[in-house]
Amino acid sequence: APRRFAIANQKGGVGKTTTAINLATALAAQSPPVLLVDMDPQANATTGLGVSPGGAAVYEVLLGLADARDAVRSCEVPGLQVLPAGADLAAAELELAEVERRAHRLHDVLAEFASADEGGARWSYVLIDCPPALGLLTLNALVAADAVLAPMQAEYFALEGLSRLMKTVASVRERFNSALRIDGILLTMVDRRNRLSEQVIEDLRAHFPRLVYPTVIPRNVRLAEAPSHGLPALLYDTNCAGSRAYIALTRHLLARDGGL
Amino acid sequence: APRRFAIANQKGGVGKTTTAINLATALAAQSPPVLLVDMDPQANATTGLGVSPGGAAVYEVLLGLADARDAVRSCEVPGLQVLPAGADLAAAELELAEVERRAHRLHDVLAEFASADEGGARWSYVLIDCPPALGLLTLNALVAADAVLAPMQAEYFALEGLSRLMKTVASVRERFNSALRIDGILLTMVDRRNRLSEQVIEDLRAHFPRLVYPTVIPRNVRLAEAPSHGLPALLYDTNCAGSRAYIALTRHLLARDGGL
Ligand SMILES: Nc1ncnc2c1ncn2[C@@H]1O[C@H](COP(=O)(O)OP(=O)(O)OP(=O)(O)O)[C@@H](O)[C@H]1O
Ligand SMILES: Nc1ncnc2c1ncn2[C@@H]1O[C@H](COP(=O)(O)OP(=O)(O)OP(=O)(O)O)[C@@H](O)[C@H]1O
Ligand SMILES: [Mg+2]
Ligand SMILES: [Mg+2]
Repeated sequence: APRRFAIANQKGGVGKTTTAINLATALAAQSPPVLLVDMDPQANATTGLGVSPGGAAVYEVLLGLADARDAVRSCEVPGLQVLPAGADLAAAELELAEVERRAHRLHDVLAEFASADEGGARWSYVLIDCPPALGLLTLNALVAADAVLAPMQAEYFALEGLSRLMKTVASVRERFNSALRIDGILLTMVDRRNRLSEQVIEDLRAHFPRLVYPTVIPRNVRLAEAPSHGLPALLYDTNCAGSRAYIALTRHLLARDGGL
Repeated sequence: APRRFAIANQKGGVGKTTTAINLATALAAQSPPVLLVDMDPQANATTGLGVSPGGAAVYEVLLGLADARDAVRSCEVPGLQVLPAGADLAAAELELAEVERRAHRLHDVLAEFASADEGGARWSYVLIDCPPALGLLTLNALVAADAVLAPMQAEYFALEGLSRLMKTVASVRERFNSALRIDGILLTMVDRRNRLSEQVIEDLRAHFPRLVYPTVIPRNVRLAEAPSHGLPALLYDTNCAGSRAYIALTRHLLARDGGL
């Protein structure tokens, strides 16, 4: 069963960060401890969980300038820790290009984190939030992960991007990480009243019957409000449609992997 | 009056491509000829206008392997030409890093295109669609443009991204392109029924009174359906709320710049 998920899709604004935040929160509630790694220079997962910027972050850790143990931060969610991003993570992508094992830096950091962990706090799950790009930061996530969870909107441009994402995963599997696979496609921001989404969902379920998660995340403004309070929707409004959908997704994953 | 606009925002999925396609279409109807340059490896603007992939594209042109005149393509919109992207544009970003005047390649290509144009078809407008990143491809767009049009969603993460975009524009103005400024912020996918958007729009208009365009683009599924037909919304459904909003924006720009 996959334990390290890259939340990835090069298409922008498909709900990667919202999924990383809320899935990490629900997993931490059921199966702590969970680590969320923010690999995006936008640092949305970091601020969305109320983690204040400053101090060692994923940039320093990837470049070997700080220890992951010193960079990891707690947040409002018990059992959830965050390896935060900062804006200088954009510079990291250029500097990383010069470093040895540049595609494996996150993989090596996580391996060393786990092995050195005398506190016995081995992560049940690691979720890695990726930027909307297939550059070196996303590559590090794909090499460190055992599976990709790909959020996507039920719209045309997102559909076009899917095949490119799948090619990238296949190529990473061949060249760097033979364990990598797509665990599933998560349909997000779904507005069931519109015919375009229904059509796209139908197409996807027809082409990839085993890949599309049975749970879809509805469009729900509460999910967009929560980050302005530095809280996951699951704490901001536990009973909203968005929160309930992420809880359902978590139950599906845990039950499927025998965790419940 | 700005003639070359970079449609830019590092935040993903805020409507850059939808704006590039529909604004280019409306401008081509009122003030042809217009050139749309697709600087995004996702090539959404290219496919959204029904331009088939294959043949010389922006990648070859930026690396000096092909002439812009051979790469430019027409589409369903009279008076609108497209300099298309292809997936190998992702490779371009790495190769461009090695090239002389690497931040100026698009600028130099457009300058040479204009000067060599004996057909007298000097562009009234050039719109450049950018990827969701502040890397070398977006930098080329910012150096080639005289202004940035920044689409953004009326949501929290987009608000956070705005200051970073403004810092980037200021830094490009200082280092590479003293003419560059933000022409305006275009609120997109606005759902007026939700309080979060009203709040964000109010904040923005208070902080940046002269920057937020009076026109906002409403959330309208017709805008998301159009690209699956290879048509801009303006041809697919001329009277839908989304098309009317892009026409209103175009009138505002042309009237403001004395073009009408
Ligand atoms: N189900 C949903 N309903 C309503 N709004 C949502 C939903 N999921 C995400 N959002 C909002 O939509 C916007 C885009 O989502 P998000 O930032 O999570 O996407 P992303 O894929 O991480 O974007 P990027 O590509 O920029 O990293 C955000 O403002 C977010 O709050
Ligand atoms: N006003 C709107 N109403 C409804 N859907 C929209 C609207 N504008 C854009 N869309 C849809 O939302 C999605 C994101 O828009 P678009 O691709 O234009 O954003 P983008 O900023 O170019 O994304 P990226 O960062 O990936 O380049 C697309 O599926 C698009 O068709
Ligand atoms: Mg994100
Ligand atoms: Mg785009």
